[in-house]
Amino acid sequence: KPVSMNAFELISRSQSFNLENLFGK
Amino acid sequence: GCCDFHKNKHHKKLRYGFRELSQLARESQFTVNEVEALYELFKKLSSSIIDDGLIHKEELQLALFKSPHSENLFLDRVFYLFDEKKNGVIEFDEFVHALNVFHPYAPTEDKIDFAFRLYDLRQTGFIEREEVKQMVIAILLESDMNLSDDLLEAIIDKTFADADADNDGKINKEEWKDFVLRHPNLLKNMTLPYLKDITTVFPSFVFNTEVEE
Repeated sequence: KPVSMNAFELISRSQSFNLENLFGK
Repeated sequence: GCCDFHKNKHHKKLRYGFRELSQLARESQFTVNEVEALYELFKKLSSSIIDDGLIHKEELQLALFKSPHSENLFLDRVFYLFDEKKNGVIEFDEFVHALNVFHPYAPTEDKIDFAFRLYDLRQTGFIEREEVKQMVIAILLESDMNLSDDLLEAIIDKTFADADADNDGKINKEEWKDFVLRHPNLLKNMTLPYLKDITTVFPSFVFNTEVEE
């Protein structure tokens, strides 16, 4: 099943890639 | 006038007077009030470890990951891209320029470009297979997910079969653009809906505002 996922989908969903924490949420 | 008073009182920290703030608003999607609200956020971030009005890498790290240490591949890239002048710190104008790309109304083209530069780890002008693998491995490590190397290779093969149109093992800017336009959800992390409501997230700007909009 994970093969159906593309690598950039994994990357872009990662927590590290989320700048939302900047706002101290 | 009022601005000289501010300068004396806060030394270098309040270099941003009305003229600079409205200049930043003109060159971005933000209104002057929103730039002022971003300035409140910036002041908070830039004083979290060293109170010098500049965001150091450890401060960005602390804000994003709640810890000033622990190595992170993406943090390095994000910091590098925010730091336009490449002098090792993020200044307020750089902060506004970078966040502008994440604005819900920023041009998709800018988001595509920023994501490309983010993922082009070695800055070769291509997103290479090795870089993609390195990023996926980093994500798997931090999320305690286990994937066999075979499966990992299969995911990357499939991604490159889709993205690498000329089949040379690396993704160039044009290929990236075509790929992302076919998979727009890949740009989701390039938009921060919060930026539309930044003045309500940081209402304290009202106390320092120089304009009523």
